[in-house]
Amino acid sequence: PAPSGPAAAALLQALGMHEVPRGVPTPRPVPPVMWRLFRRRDPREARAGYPLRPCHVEELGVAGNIVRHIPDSGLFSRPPGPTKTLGLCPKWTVTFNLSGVEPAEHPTRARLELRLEAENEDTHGWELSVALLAKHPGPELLRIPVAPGLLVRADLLGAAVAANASMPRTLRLALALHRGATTVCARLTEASLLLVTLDARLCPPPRLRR
Amino acid sequence: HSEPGVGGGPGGACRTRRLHVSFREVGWHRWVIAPRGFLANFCQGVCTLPEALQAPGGPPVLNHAVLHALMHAAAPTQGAGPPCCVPARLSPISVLFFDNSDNVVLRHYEDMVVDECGCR
Repeated sequence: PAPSGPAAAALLQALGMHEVPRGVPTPRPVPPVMWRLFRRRDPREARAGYPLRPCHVEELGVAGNIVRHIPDSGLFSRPPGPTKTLGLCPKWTVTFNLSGVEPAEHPTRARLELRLEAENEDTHGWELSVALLAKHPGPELLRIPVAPGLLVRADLLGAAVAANASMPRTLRLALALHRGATTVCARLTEASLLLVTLDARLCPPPRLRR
Repeated sequence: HSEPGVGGGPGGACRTRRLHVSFREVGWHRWVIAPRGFLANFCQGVCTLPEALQAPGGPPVLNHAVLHALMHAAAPTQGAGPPCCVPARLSPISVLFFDNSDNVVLRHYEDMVVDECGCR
């Protein structure tokens, strides 16, 4: 049985976690990017000769000591929507639960990752607009080119996520597809947020100049 | 799991002893994805002379621990006792796990593995 009482609390605190793990998590595949980042930080590989900088995520080139892969919590409840329409394509809302991020953690990278699917037609020139969603959609924050089947990435730091500020408990975004003349719509099949944060309390103090 | 002390007890010179931490042992194997455990190690051993001297190949010898050991050798029943056998070099680990919102989280922890012990 898991240690309980002060021993477990001390160990959790040492690991920077404040909630006792809740039983068995919902099994889901570990995203390849997380495996890659884990292996990159594996000390045995580090000993093999490319030194690791503390509190830095080499592969993403940013400061950080906590990386989270957060799936859209509304993905599986979204209706597929029409694949073809003369009118506007349906807009999508994606929601990311950030309640696990501590106030002391500051974001250094917030990368939205999406995958669209559509019937094979001319999808040249497609773009996707991203806006923050409160009660109503806010102004368009950024617009990115998209192509069905390909992983679309968009950096939200400084746009939908304020740098050097504590994170909100939930991040909701409104996505809209701008498809030009074609009547084809797309389906949003994957949506996740790759969030890198820095908890400076866990970082070694900077070395004093001698 | 830790190795039994050298010679059946915590004797011998100050050095690193194996200590393996298994997440299964503490019942966290369902939400810790990787690693399954890690070698944390610990320091144990005596820090009297000559053990308080650095291991061959270490830095120059004369430091506070040696003075401390000299004073202890001169007046074992008085003073502060021998130097302590403590971690001298540590390295980090990373842990991949599911948090309570089923997100996959990678956390990096400094100073989690004892690579070297020394008398201080």
